[in-house]
Amino acid sequence: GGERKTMQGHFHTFQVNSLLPVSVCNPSIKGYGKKATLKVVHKHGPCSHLSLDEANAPNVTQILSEDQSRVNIIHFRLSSNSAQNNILNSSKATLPVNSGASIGTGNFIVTVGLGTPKKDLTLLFDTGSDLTWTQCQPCLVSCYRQQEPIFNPNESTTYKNISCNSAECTQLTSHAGGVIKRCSNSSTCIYGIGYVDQSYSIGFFSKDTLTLTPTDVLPNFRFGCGQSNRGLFGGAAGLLGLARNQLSVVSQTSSMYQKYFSYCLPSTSSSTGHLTFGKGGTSSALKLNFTPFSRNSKNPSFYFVHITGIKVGGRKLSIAKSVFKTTTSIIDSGTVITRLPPAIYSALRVAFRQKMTNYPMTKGLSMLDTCYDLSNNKTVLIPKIRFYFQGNVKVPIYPTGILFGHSVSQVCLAFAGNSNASD
Amino acid sequence: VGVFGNHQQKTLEVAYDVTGGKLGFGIGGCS
Repeated sequence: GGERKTMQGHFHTFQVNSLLPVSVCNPSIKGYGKKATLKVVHKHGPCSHLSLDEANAPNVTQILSEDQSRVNIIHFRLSSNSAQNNILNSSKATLPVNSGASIGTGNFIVTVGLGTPKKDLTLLFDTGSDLTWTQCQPCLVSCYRQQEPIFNPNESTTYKNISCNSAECTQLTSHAGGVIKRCSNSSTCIYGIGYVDQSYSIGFFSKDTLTLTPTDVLPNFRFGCGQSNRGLFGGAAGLLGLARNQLSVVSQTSSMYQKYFSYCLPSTSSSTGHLTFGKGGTSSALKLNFTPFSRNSKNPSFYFVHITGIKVGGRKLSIAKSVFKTTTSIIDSGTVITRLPPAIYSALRVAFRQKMTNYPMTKGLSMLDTCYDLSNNKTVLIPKIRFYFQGNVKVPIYPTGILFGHSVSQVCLAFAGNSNASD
Repeated sequence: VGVFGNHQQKTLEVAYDVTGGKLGFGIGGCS
């Protein structure tokens, strides 16, 4: 009995139908009231005012396909400069295509104010991008469909274009999250940021007032005012860049928040989370365990961390320490599924499958290859998964973070391997 | 290079202390 009790401690008892989408929003975060706190919601969930009708909402296969595109671009940006140059040199494509930039689709959105008087814009929030951009009138070339009115610089008394010969224009570098710059003569500084699936935003590099909350207002915030935009952004007006480099919101608000921000992503698409700028936004009852950021001078935008181990069902994966030692990882709010080097993922998969032999397996879902048909179960026991980061920081994965699925007949282990150990 | 994605970050309080060079995880920070 004791042994059984111990075993139970290494499993989650999981209600299968808790994986299914819910159509009613159940706000769970009220914010802590002291600092600049924005509400975070899933862009396709019932708490989002951008929520698409059922016919136009992406299915899980599309979401996973977009996620793979994003990870491919992350690996491209992390690849050697020579590899990137070869690709860039071999391309005759125009500005955004093959730029190696990553905007990603992301899943979570926040609403901020831009201009004077401020216009509310709902943006994808992305710790893997530096530049914040939004679609701008008059959409000289094109704009995709967005839910809110497109930002019109002519209606803002504080809007300014940045000129080509200014120091600010030089901040648009490939190190700034893959953004590229074009200048003709000494006119307006032009930015471009793109995706290899040919989603992109190109436009004027500009300044205007950014309003995070009624009391947290940043004048002369530098952002991209998109005049040529294409892509699948789920009706969002653009993207909020939270990466490390000097263009990001984090850097531009450093005097206000000392480059400190935190967020909590909701456990389901029908609940809400928060994005908070500045220390003191976290409840004092909550203990934070810190792991150091790793350094990578070639890719200063990303937040690198070091995973040192993984436990499944209470047991550490038996992998040579050298495998973890040679693995670097980034933490990214825009990637959905955690990717691991093949050797680590393989060990994780074996351990998970060994603990799930009571449930029938079924076909895979996109890059997810460990899937179960749980249609005959109301509750299931799934092994707990815990990640260890440098500094002995233990991070248990919540049950809905362990599984991914859209129907009880196909519920999958929500981790994937990189296709190549050198990715 | 691995990627720690948002599906696994759910319900965690994730704090970026960029100046301090560290990333914080808090358990149960969303409730």
